[in-house]
Amino acid sequence: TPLQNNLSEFFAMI
Amino acid sequence: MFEGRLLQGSLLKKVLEAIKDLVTDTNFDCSETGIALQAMDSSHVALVSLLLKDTGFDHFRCDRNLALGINLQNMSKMLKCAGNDDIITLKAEDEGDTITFMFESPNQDKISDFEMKLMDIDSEHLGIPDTDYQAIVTMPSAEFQRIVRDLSSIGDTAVIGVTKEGISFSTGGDIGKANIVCRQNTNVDKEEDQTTVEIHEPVSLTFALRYLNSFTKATALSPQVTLSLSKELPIVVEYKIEKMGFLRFYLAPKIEE
Repeated sequence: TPLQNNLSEFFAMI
Repeated sequence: MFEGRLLQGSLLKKVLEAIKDLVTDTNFDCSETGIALQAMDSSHVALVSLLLKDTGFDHFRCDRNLALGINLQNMSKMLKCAGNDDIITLKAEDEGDTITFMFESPNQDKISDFEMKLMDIDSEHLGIPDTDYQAIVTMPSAEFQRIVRDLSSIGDTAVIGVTKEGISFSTGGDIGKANIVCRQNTNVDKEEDQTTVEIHEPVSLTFALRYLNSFTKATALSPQVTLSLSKELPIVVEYKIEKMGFLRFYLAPKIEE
């Protein structure tokens, strides 16, 4: 099963 | 104080129905340019971004920026009490801890006031960079909803691929496989039935169907949906809200182990 990425890996927390 | 009067109150009802199962609590950020909302689901895999511009309201006033902390299930309960044709007005005082929803029937013979408690929410805003997506597909929103629903009965994840010919959705599960291709189609009578593909580079990404399915609860907001994809970036699923702004969903892709 492919692993689910997390959004914080793409977008910086501001 | 903040006050926004929305002639087409059903829009707000539809927005709540579209996001209340994905996000529990969120701030509605009110400013003189409108209402904005950004929130992630509890697993931080999907993000909702809403914009309702002041110009889409019949009357809009916001004296100073306010973050109205709202439980979406509770707001949905309140808005369900508004008729589909009702005018909805949102009101909040600068230092208050409540928001008032006023519903006016179209012929003004019934006026209802519902007051809801606000909550303090620490918002986790994400900085979403402006991106030139490799592929942008606009297609009928009902068609996208149907495809995602159909594939969900077969598999858990979908591979979405875009080439200059069109967009494909593939899945597989215990019972077998499915592959649906929608070709670019601009020769239809109604613009809303068109499928258009803008592509710089072919792209193929894998997403959890559970989330895509959840996003399609926004189908009632717009006859068309726009899917923006780039390699190794979250997909953007956008429903434009006529004259007001948009409801966008971002979903992180899955990666092969």
